[in-house]
Amino acid sequence: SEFQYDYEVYHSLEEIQSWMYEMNRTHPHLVDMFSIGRSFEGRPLYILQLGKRTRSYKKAVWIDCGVHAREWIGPAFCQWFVKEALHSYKYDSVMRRLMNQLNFYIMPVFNVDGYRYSWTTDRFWRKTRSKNAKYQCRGVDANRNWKVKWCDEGASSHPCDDTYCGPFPESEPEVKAVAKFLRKHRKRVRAYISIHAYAQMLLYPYSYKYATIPNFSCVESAAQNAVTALYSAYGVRYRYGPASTTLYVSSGSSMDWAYKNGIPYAFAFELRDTGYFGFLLPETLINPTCTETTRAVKTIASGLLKKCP
Amino acid sequence: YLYNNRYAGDQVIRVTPVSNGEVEELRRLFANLTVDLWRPNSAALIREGGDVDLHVGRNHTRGLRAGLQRAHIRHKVLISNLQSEIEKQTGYRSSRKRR
Repeated sequence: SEFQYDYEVYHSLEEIQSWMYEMNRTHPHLVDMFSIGRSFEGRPLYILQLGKRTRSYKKAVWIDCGVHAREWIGPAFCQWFVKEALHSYKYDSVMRRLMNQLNFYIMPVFNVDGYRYSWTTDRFWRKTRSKNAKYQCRGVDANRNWKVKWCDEGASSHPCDDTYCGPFPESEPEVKAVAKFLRKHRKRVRAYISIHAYAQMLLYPYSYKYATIPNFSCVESAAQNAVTALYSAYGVRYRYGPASTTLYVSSGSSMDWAYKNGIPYAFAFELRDTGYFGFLLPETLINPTCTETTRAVKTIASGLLKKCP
Repeated sequence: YLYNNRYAGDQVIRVTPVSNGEVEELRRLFANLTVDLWRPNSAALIREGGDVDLHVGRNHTRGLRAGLQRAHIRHKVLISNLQSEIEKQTGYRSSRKRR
């Protein structure tokens, strides 16, 4: 029987991992599943590679979800996007073209230890679950641990703070594994997208300083087109702009690192909502939130197939 | 209960400081009370005019709200009982399952 999986509820880590195996098993021509390393507590860090298998060189889009454990709508979106890509490949010419000409590297749960902890113990946990040599407090903010202006403004050097940058850059095995993978594939990965919540924003570099990126006009128009596509679904407005002025200054973020590492289109989505439910976005809103965000991601990916002047 | 009912009576409160004085007052308040900042992620990032969403434990809600009232800082309760909101979220699933 068709694999029954409910994309409109939140799933535990174990359910998501068995879902990944099932997607890999049932779509051999479009899906490849592999691990890029292990978390602090030893869990595999799985990636799904989506795209038609060809010998020719393909550009790629990287999407990670679940960097912060309590932001459950992130992993829900990654699962939704995979479902949409595979189910609509046959009848949606835009998605078919994207899957034929690009690869998508999807990481449904970046912070696997923290996500599991948020299911079993603390629903509002944010960080990883690494141990600290001198303090009882656990975890590092996986979005302050990257080697870009590390532990500067907007990050904390105190292990008990929620924005703790870690003992050194890429101290977290999860961050190190993703950084290693993206460094290895830097020539082909042309867009980096990290899914967070909540604030209803689409952010691009820089986070760590008030300055304009060199390819501002291309990135700005990509962001504008993306939030317009998002709005077309249900009329939900997302603000967009450089993270430092649109949200706040923060150093050591994955988006800034990806951009500095040569990925020209680096984005961070802050999904619904703006605070009415916050991290407790009801499951009834998974469908519209993921539907509108899928439109935005497809727009960004389609933009990669065109030349920006 | 989920999470051993640990969030019973906890609240999520939105505070909107309208001056630097109120920003400083908030930072003082948060220094003495354990609050889980939902947005922004740290007290250092609190800005004049910016919304601050915070999760406060049941033992501290009264103290925090008294402190906000004393300082005449505008605030509102977004979630009045976090535990029941969490139960509601998952309750939806079990009703779907039943259906």
